[in-house]
Amino acid sequence: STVVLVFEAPQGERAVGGGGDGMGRKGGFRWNVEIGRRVRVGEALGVV
Amino acid sequence: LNAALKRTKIEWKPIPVAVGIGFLGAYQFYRIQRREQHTQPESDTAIGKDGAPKKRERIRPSGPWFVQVQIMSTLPLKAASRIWGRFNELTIPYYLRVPGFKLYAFIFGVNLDEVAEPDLHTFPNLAAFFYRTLKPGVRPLDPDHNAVLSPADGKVIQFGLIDNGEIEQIKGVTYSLDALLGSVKPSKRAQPTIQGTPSSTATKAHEEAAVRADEEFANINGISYTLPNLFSGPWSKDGTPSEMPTDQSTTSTASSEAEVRADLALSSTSRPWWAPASTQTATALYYCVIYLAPGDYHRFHSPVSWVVESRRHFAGELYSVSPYLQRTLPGLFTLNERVVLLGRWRWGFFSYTPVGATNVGSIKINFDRELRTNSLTTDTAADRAAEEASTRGEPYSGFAEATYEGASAVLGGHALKRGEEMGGFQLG
Repeated sequence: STVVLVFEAPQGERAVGGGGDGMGRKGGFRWNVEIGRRVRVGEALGVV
Repeated sequence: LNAALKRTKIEWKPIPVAVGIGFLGAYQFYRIQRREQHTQPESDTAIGKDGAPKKRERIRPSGPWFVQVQIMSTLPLKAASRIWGRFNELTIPYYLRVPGFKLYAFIFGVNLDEVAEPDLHTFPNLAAFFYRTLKPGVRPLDPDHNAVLSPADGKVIQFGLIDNGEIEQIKGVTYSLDALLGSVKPSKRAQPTIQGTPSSTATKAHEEAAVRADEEFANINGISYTLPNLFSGPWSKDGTPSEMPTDQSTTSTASSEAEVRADLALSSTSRPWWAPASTQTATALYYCVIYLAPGDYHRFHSPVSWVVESRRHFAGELYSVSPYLQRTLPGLFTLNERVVLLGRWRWGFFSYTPVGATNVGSIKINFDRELRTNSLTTDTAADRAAEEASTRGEPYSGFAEATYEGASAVLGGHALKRGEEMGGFQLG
């Protein structure tokens, strides 16, 4: 089985020279996970 | 006994079960073909920036995997899942339970130390063991209240930013939000959120922005797209759906309304949840896919404090959702049976979608007693709704929708606090 989350979250500002969430942005929502990582209930997937 | 075995003549005869499987396969194929004929092509509903219909490809399996999907479509996966579920509900002899569950735990990596019930004898069958609860405290919540929590135990298959209304499943292959969630009317609440201190000027500006929501565009990640385009659907001008297959509205009582209200920064006054602000925060849409292996804890919990306003049940099929198939079969989630919970949280739109699979047949939502997944009755109703829509000359959206009413009118939905159990996946 699988679960899919789709949500709206603050985008943050464009980062100059990289950094931020790895998508060229700083602030806003940041992911704390990696593809293939095992997670358990209650762990943070990301933080606003 | 030895003599009897030796002297017994063995006669081979055709097993009628094969005929039954063949019939179910043929019926399944016929049923899917019929439903697809009635399902509305997406290109009919997409509206471009200039208001003209925008051509958009319908999500369909294509490429080398098209044949595989066609073959799988002929398999009676739901019937198999139901039989599998019934089988797993058979009571296991008392003395076989502990070795049986320990063997299962060994094969699928279940940590028996976390199971709330220490005596495995109390689980009468595999279905009960599969839907086990955990000891209190073994899944502590992240202390950061700004965190989006993992709703389930599992493996992160994919995550990222939704670009132009499309979710990337594998490199270069995408599927649209419309196909996954169904068409969503961009409510005032789902607009980019304004956070901060209330002010009358900002209130007015936000209200005006909300009123224009149907026509305006959101700019996310530097790319403009319309929320109406992203969530477009067969809605009438007064904002009500022009076609709603079945109304299964459910009234629920939320136990956590106060906490959720506080988290949504709602006061006890009449301040609306989207209460305005002095500063506007640009928002984007994010997604995350988590795969639950057979040995994982199969109940899921609320990732944030949010309000569930409605749910949509897509009958779909029950293909496997193993990581291998997810990598190789484009749009897998848009084909499978799923329950889409739509709502809002502190920052705007929020949705949670459990997707069913062949081996894990049904999805349970704790606060929705009317929901029946992997059900022959539901499938028949979906087929009937598609047929009726076709008779009326209207498109069929492919889902049955229900709305939730909270204990108070302020939140306007079922409130869930972070970490609260929402439901789970059950065998069969």
